[in-house]
This record gives sequence, C-alpha cells and structure tokens, in this order.
Amino acid sequence: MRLKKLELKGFKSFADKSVIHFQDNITGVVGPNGCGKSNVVDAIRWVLGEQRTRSLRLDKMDSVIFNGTKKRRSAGTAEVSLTFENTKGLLPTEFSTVTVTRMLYRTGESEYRLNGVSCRLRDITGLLMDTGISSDSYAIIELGMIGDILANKDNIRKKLFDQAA
Amino acid sequence: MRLKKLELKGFKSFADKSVIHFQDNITGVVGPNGCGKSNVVDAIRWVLGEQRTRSLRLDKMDSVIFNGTKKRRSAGTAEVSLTFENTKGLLPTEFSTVTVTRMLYRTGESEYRLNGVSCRLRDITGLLMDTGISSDSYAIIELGMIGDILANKDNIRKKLFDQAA
Amino acid sequence: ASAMFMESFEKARANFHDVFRMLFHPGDTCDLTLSDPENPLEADINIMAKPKGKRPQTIDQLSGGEKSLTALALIFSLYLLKPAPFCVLDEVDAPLDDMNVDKFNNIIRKFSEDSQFILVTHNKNTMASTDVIYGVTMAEEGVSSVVPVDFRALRHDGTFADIAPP
Amino acid sequence: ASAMFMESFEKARANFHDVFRMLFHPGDTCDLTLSDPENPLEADINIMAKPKGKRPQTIDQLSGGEKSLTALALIFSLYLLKPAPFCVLDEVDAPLDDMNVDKFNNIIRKFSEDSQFILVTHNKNTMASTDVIYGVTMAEEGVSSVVPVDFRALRHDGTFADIAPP
Ligand SMILES: Nc1ncnc2c1ncn2[C@@H]1O[C@H](COP(=O)(O)OP(=O)(O)OP(=O)(O)O)[C@@H](O)[C@H]1O
Ligand SMILES: Nc1ncnc2c1ncn2[C@@H]1O[C@H](COP(=O)(O)OP(=O)(O)OP(=O)(O)O)[C@@H](O)[C@H]1O
Ligand SMILES: [Mg+2]
Ligand SMILES: [Mg+2]
Repeated sequence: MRLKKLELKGFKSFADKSVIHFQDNITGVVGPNGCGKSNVVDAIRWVLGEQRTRSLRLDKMDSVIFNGTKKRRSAGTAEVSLTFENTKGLLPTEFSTVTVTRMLYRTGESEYRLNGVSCRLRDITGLLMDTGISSDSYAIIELGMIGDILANKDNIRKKLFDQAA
Repeated sequence: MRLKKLELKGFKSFADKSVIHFQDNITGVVGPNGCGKSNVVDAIRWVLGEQRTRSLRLDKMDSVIFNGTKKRRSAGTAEVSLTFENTKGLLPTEFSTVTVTRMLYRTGESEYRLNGVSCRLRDITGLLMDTGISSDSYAIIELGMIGDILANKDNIRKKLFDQAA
Repeated sequence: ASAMFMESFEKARANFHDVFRMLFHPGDTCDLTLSDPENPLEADINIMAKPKGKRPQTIDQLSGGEKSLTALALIFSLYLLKPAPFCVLDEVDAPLDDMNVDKFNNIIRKFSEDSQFILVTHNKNTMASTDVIYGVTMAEEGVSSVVPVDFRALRHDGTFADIAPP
Repeated sequence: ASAMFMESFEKARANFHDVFRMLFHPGDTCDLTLSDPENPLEADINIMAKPKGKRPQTIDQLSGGEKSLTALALIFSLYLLKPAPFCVLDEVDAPLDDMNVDKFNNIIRKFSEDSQFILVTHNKNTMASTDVIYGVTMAEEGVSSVVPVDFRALRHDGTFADIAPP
C-alpha cells in the first residue's frame, strides 16, 4: 500500500489548497522554523482520525482551522485528504485508489468521506484497521516523543509496543 | 572578570587530567555524541558548588567520579579547578588570579580550595556572590531548560528572573 | 494472551539487539527487559544500553544524542515487528552528530525498500539522503504553501530558490 | 521590595521587546506580563509572542523553533539586566534553522564584547562564529580528552583531524 498525495485547505497555516505528492520511497519536508512542516504531520494524524487535541498541539479542535492573519480573514472550514494506492489489495475494498477526507466547519460540524462519499470515522478506521496505519501509530514520531520514550511517560513504551505487536 | 581555564581529572568521563583554556570571547566546544561536552558544562556547575544531583544528571553525587571502563579501573577522586582573572577587581581579594577547586573522594569526603588553600563552600560562594556567577545561574543554559522555560516548570521563569534582578 | 505477548516481545528484543548495534557499534551491550517477567501484560518495558566500553547504570546517564539514538533503536525494533506502510519522522535527527545522522539515514534507506518514509528535517545530510524534497514556505505572512525543491537549490539560509513544479 | 521588583521587571520587559525583534522581525508583537500585577512578588511571568503576521493565542501554538527562539529572547533579556561575566550555552541552537542560528550567533557576538561565551554545539554555522574551538574526543573508549581544533580541520563525521596543541 503506497501513499499518493496529501491535500490541505484551511488546515492550520495552510489557508489555500496545497498538495504534497508522496510517491517516492523517501520524501523530505524542509523549510524555515515556523513555516508549517509539523502542521503537515498534524494534518496526516488529523485525517486519520486523531481526536486528542493535545497530540495536535491544540487547546480545542477548532484551532485546526486557519485562524487568519493581519491581511487575511480566518477560514470557515479545514479540509484534509490523504490518497493511497491499494497495492497488494491490503485495503478491503475493490477500489485501486482510496482517498480519505476529513472536514471541520467552524460551526463545529464534522464530515468524513471515503472516495468522496460521506461516511463515519469508524468506516475509515475500520478500513485501515489491519494496515498498521492509525493516528496514534508507532510510525508517526516527532522529536518530543523521543523524550517521552526515554522517560517512559504514561507508559508510552507499552502503548507503542501493543500497536506493533 | 575573565575565565582563564578549566581543569578536570577523574570527573565523569574525564579520567585523565584535561585542560580547556577559556581566554577568548567566544569559545566553541564540539565533538561527537557522547564524547563529554555536556560533562564539561556539568564540571563548571559542580566546581561552583552545585549540590543538586539532578542538575548534574546523576542519581547520587559519587556518580561524578569516573566509574571505569572495560580497560580502566574507576577513579578514587574527582577534581575540577576553574581559574579566573580578577580583572576590574570584581572579586574581593588581593589576588589577580583566583582558582576555585572542588574534590570528591569515593569515601564521600569532599574538599574545596581557593588558590590551593583548603576552605569551605561558603567561602567560594561568598567570593563569587556579586559577580553573577553561581551554579544555578541564568547564564548556564542547556537544551532541556528551554523546554522548562516554555512550560514554566517549577516556576523557573521567576527563579531565573530573581537571579538576574 | 500472555504467551502471544512474550512471543512478540522476544522478537522485539532480538530486533533491538540488531538495530542498536547498527546505530551504535557491533558488540555493544544492550537489552529490552520486562520489569515483571511473571506478569508480562502488566509489566513496564525497560531499556538497558551501554555503548562502546561505557558503563552507565541507567540510560539517564547517557548523553543527549546517545539517548535519542537509543529511543530510535526501540522505535525501529517495533517497526520491524510489523512494518507500517509509511512512517513519518519529524526532526528526530536534531540531537544527532554527523556520523549518527548518516547511520540513521542508512537504516531508513534499508527499511524504505518495504515502507515509505516522510522525513521532516533541518539536517543537510538527511536531505541528501531523500529521493525527493518538498519545501514548505510562508511567502505570504502566516500562510503556508508547498513547492518541490531541488536539493542543490537549497540556499544557505534555509529558503529555496524557486523551482518550477513538475 | 515590590517596587524594586517592578523596576527590574519593567527593564526586563523592555529588553524583551528589543531582543525578540532582533531574533524575529522588527515590528513583531511580543510582551512579558505578570499574572497578577497587584501582587508582583507572587505572580507568574507570562510570555506573549506573535511573529510576523501570525496570531497564535498562546506560545504553545508556535513551532518548535519559534518557541526555542522565544525562550532564548527571555534568557537574553535577563542577561541584559545583569550581564554575567561568562555564559555557557549547551546546544541551545539545535532547534533553529540556518537563518535563526545566524541571528542567534550575531546577538551573542554583540554581547561577547562584555561577557565571555562558551557554546557547546553541533552546528557548523555556530562553530564558524567562534573565536576558538575545543574538540572533545574519546580516542580511548569511554575516556574523554580535549584538543584545540582548527575549524577548517573538522571532518564531515564530526571527528577532528588532529592538531598539535599550541
Ligand atoms: N489554526 C492556525 N491558523 C493559522 N496559523 C496557524 C494555525 N495553527 C498553527 N499556526 C501557525 O503555524 C506555525 C507552526 O507551524 P509548524 O509547527 O508546522 O512549524 P515548523 O515548520 O514545524 O517549524 P519548526 O522547524 O520550528 O519545527 C505557527 O507559527 C503557528 O502560529
Ligand atoms: N562517572 C562517569 N564515569 C565515566 N563515564 C561517565 C560518567 N558519567 C557520565 N559518563 C559518560 O559520559 C558520556 C556522556 O557525555 P556527555 O553527556 O558529556 O556527552 P555529549 O558530548 O554532551 O554528547 P551529546 O552531543 O550527545 O550531547 C556518557 O556516555 C556517559 O556514559
Ligand atoms: Mg516543527
Ligand atoms: Mg550533551
């Protein structure tokens, strides 16, 4: 199963629609401090169903919506889509390409879609269940987690082990 | 008041006597992971009287003594000396050069010296009192403290402010 | 359930021995153990790591970079238990010196035959080890956008010479 | 005592405005405030930081590098209140991109007219900004020793071509 692309619009600092193609084996994401790299990582977690605002560096969920600048109004919606190629038929669906989409409106309404069709979060997590892909996967690691693993904060070593086992 | 040199022997990974000259305005300390750079910073804190083992990354104080390798026996003593030039007569002493020394024996005995003469820790802290130099100074900063300042852990911002004010 | 746990744990432990010695040195001492082997499902996972001739009593006595490399060895050991289709690593190379960054990237290159890796980084050696690079930029204040980047076009200041997207 | 505290605090606050804008951008919004101005000796010190056009509600919403730079601005503000004879900074430049590392080193160079600085670093730009470099090495396993280093002699792998000590 391979990634194809990530699309963001209105998500954190990505006010306008942005696309990152993830077709290669090793993709680098670079840029100055504060330009939005970790926001890309947050977007991947979020579209996979992350509900814990702390893991997304937020105090409340609607903080993921672009909140405006001196010259731009805030957005009304945050939308992220992650597209996979269903190589090896790992995903239990007849589609060869699968797009997972999550949207949040400033009103608080939430929407999930699979290949453009409205669905529930559990449909998405159910689809991804045996692939090793989840929002709290041992495969999404940032620098702060290194310290947590060393201190074994909240028994994180056991939690990561249980996901991989 | 200017630094002249730091001498370490038997302190953490510095089994043999080592000298670093600090005569310049900006001195860089470089080397691979685990080679001993932060141990140099610990040595400066320690010779200025640091008693909190946690700030020195230890569980107990005798862990500062070189604890041996596969090919070397552990040391019996840790000794660090820091030498200053008493420019501007900032230090209340007639000496133009002041050397502060701290030793710890594996038996647990401790020794402090000023210019080679045995003294008490309070003589050293008394001498350095108004210079802004102390083991918990706002002027000795490592990467972990950056996180503590951001989280304001144990009200560190107030503690650092009080030292500088 | 306990038996299944122990089977996976023993595999992770064997992986840890291999990966640790790839990231540190062949023959280094390391181990993953359970705080309570009688009660595996409740026990804590303990790490023991002694690089090259050193004798730290706990991993707390290792240097900043050595600790990070040890944590990465654990993460990679778990990854090898069940390779995820993709892994995202956000600036985990920051505490590593040049030699350790190269070891880190070599091990990723090896794993990238089976999984895709996304590496967020400021490190030039890591950038040189990728297949493609995307630059994130805030040309407009406070608004992020993405451009593909030619590694050779990365300027000294971390901004990018603009490249026409493919 | 309360009046003395407020006098120092106002000086630190003014320093913070200056230093923050040196490390970030002129015209950026920032402030140091007390959680309880009526009770300054007991109050917490709060930091407000809004780089270039951004509108983060708390400093927690800033990026890793932006947070580190903000903390450094606070440290330098306190330093300016009462410049210590020497400052030791251990790898505080690790989270910073190239441009911010240069700003960090420029401000240190400025302060080094009054105080000595000791910078532990892995960063090549920081090394280039020093007056002299000491290399720490473990030629013998587990045993540290010190050698003076010529910056040009630093090899790619972070080890040193040996230089005869002066
Ligand atoms: N909802 C939002 N609307 C607009 N901007 C936001 C929002 N949430 C976060 N940001 C901005 O995004 C920026 C953080 O981006 P991010 O953490 O991705 O940086 P980064 O590229 O990882 O930087 P570093 O190299 O320092 O880690 C912050 O400056 C923050 O103000
Ligand atoms: N009492 C001791 N005896 C011998 N070795 C010790 C002692 N205390 C610490 N060490 C060793 O010193 C090493 C740590 O050195 P230090 O923290 O100074 O590294 P560093 O150069 O700062 O590395 P990094 O770049 O990763 O931060 C560890 O490997 C540790 O085992
Ligand atoms: Mg980041
Ligand atoms: Mg260190």
